[in-house]
Amino acid sequence: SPPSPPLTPSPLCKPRRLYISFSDVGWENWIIAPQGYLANYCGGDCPFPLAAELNSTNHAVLQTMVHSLDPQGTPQPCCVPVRLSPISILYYDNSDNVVLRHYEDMVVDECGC
Amino acid sequence: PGPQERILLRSLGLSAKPSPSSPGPVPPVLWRIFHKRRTLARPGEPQSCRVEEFHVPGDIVRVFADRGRFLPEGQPPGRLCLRKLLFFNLSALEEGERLTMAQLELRFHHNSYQPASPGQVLELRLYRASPGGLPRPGRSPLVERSFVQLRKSLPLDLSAALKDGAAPGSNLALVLEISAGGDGGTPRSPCGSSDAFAATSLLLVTLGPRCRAARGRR
Repeated sequence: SPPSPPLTPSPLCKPRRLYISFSDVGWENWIIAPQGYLANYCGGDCPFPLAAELNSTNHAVLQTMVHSLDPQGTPQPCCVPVRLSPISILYYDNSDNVVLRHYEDMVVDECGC
Repeated sequence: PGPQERILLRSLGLSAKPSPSSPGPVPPVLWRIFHKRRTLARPGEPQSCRVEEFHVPGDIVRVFADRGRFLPEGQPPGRLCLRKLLFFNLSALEEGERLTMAQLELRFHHNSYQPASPGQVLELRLYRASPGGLPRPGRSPLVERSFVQLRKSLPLDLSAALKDGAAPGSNLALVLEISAGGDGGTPRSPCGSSDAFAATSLLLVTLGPRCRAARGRR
């Protein structure tokens, strides 16, 4: 099969992979599970004209238009999470009790402008 | 810890980084809930602030180990098999958490396969204790029931009994009594299988301030 085109990272706003390992932050002695998780983050541009798939607000559409007319005066809209998921963490608290806690908005699933 | 770590810990609802000194085994029920949530989690699927396994609202499930001690039986020997002060340090509960479920678990060393003959019935009573570790005089028991010890675990629902008492930051002291039930047990072993008693733990489900706010928003 023809070689797949080189994967050039898209400059557009979208979720980027970010794996958080709790041992990297020195938390492995009290977090039981998970040992880490895929948190991701939003990165990329919100250029004019905002493509339909960029999940943007009306305000962002206007801002990109003004930015294209006056790049110095008006910045591009930001690329931010628009859909997140929760995770549950199992850990020991300071009294050695075992705690299972549910945390909302811990994983970035979708980004937008 | 650096300022970033403190901010991150606070966002996880922790005032400081826990440093467990002698962490015990993870209760199987918490592993089950944890793994079920991981396998069922779908991107973007907002998990509700509920603990489906217990059909109650809540986003924090804690299992507290019993720090109490066995008490002298006192009562004339023969009927009382076991008397224990149960002490749970609930200081981990934060202001703003609302208790939605409380379950005391009695664990035994092994299942009991003896046929449940009349002498095997045991009586269980659970009292609120005074700080000195004695049942508060004149108070009826929180739980009073007979049981036959067949399985390694006997759960007792204390939700109604504790709704008012386990205010965040408080400790909880109870006295557990197990007596020979029925006609006083077989002459050979009046206390039957209560000798297999191993330990107790307290499982609490609470609704934390974040989830309460989110529910309010909805």
